[in-house]
Amino acid sequence: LPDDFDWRERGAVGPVKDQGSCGSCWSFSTSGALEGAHFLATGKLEVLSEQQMVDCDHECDASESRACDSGCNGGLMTTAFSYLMKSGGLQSEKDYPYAGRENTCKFDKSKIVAQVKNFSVISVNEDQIAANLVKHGPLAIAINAAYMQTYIGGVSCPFICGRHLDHGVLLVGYGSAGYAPIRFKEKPYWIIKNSWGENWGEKGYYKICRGPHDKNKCGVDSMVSSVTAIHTSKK
Amino acid sequence: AALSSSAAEGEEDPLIEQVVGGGDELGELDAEAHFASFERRFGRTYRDAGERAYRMSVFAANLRRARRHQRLDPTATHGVTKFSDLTPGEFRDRFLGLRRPSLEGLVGGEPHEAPILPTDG
Repeated sequence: LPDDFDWRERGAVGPVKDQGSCGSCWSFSTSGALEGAHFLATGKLEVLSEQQMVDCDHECDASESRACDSGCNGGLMTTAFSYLMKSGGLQSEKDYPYAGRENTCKFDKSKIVAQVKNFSVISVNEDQIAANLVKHGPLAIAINAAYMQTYIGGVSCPFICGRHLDHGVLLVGYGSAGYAPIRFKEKPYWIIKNSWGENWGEKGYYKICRGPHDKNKCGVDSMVSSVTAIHTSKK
Repeated sequence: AALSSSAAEGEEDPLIEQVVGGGDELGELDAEAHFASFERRFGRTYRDAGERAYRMSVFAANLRRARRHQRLDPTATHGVTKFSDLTPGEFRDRFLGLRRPSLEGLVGGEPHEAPILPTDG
């Protein structure tokens, strides 16, 4: 495994977006993973639509018919991948722009840009997460966002942090050591793309520590999934 | 309860002091100055004086919370963000959105389990 890795340097990560006042983080995590997978499959970075999932994805957990994706009221990335496999794929942001609230579904199958071939859930093992990141592109992950409301920058590594998951984000890379502005402590870290706009965090990104002494910090290793895309020729 | 100032609160904290004036309790003037700067920076406007007063009290509580986070998370920088006038509950309800997976999804037996990849060499 390389010591440092960052898909942003390889063109597999789209622009930072802003979910606004809508509990749709899951759709941004899902679209970010599929943007990366589509890039790996085709060499093209397409900015994909979250609104299609907010409006049209009401997929439920296979094992619990009441646990369903529901627009601004929350969803799950793996269920969204299942929806995308059934719907045929995802339109572009341009064709189905983000509105920040749930509307009636306006999905147009003829405008699908990216298709999900398959998705996988990765074990709670940091080497496996890093290996899947390098192999399959950016990963859809969940995290406990307790420290993110006040986060400005640096490598977050709280002494105490719950592991119940309440936010969906995108893992785009990792670094071997980062510096905290005041304490110059070196911490290996994950690089995470958030969906709260560029005027939050480090230009929209968040760093959280990883490594043998800081495993699964804030639950970051607990719910990790990768997706692979098919090359869809545009009709 | 989250904002009860623990004994540790008294420690000086160089980072947060850039955001919040010295001393443990926020002076009225201090909070007002920071809040006015926050309003300008993020273009905030409130319905009326009552709403603004309430939001300023939430803001002051969040400054104390940022100071606590800084203490608990010293390798990051914590302070005023665009969410500083929201209670933790409002923040959670409006800007997160991860649904809890069903028990089965958590317990394992996941049909989409990823194969183990080689990580040495």
